[in-house]
Amino acid sequence: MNVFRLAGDLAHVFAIIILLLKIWKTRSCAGISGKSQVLFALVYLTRYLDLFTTYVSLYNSVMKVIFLASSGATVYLMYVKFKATYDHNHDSFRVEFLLVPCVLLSLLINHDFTVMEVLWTFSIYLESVAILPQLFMVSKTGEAESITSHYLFALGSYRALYLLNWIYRYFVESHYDLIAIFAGVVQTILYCDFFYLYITKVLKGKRLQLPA
Amino acid sequence: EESDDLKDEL
Repeated sequence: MNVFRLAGDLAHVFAIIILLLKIWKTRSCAGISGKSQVLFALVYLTRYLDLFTTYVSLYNSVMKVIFLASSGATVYLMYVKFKATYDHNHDSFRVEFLLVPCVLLSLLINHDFTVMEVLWTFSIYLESVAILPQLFMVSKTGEAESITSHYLFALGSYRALYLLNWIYRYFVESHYDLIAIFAGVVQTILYCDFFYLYITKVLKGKRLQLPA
Repeated sequence: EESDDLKDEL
């Protein structure tokens, strides 16, 4: 565990808590893509199956449970409790365009052709693109509430911090995982446009509004 | 080494 990895994990937990609090406090999930949230829940379900087979550390297990529980709670709030506030007209990204390539790619490019390893690989590929329905929704409505922007910034920072963690681990521990690195780079690139808008607008107190 | 069997990252 190094400082980049810890900061990345904390940014990830922070992002999820921001989102849950926003939905709970405003009693509304307006502006949030339910499709992205379902994809993230699928990411955690397929990646953390090893919770039952492999013990790494208490930290590792607790974090996995937090991610599984919080993503489950977010999906529940969006699709059951505050269903009426879910803006599904704007959440029109076709998720099969993400799911099908991720399934195929995980079957073709993986470390080991076993059920657990293919599911882990699928989760890594899917995570890298799972935010696209949310970014698509922001681009369709042309704006995002500031709290949604904070959520996206924290969520995007997490994988960017993991990139620093992987650079550190490569030099210090000679450890690297090409699948995770490739997907992590893709994931971070997808947020770059958003990072730019966040820094130039949201941090200066303006609303995140896209040029018409 | 590439790809530890033990996946310690989240």
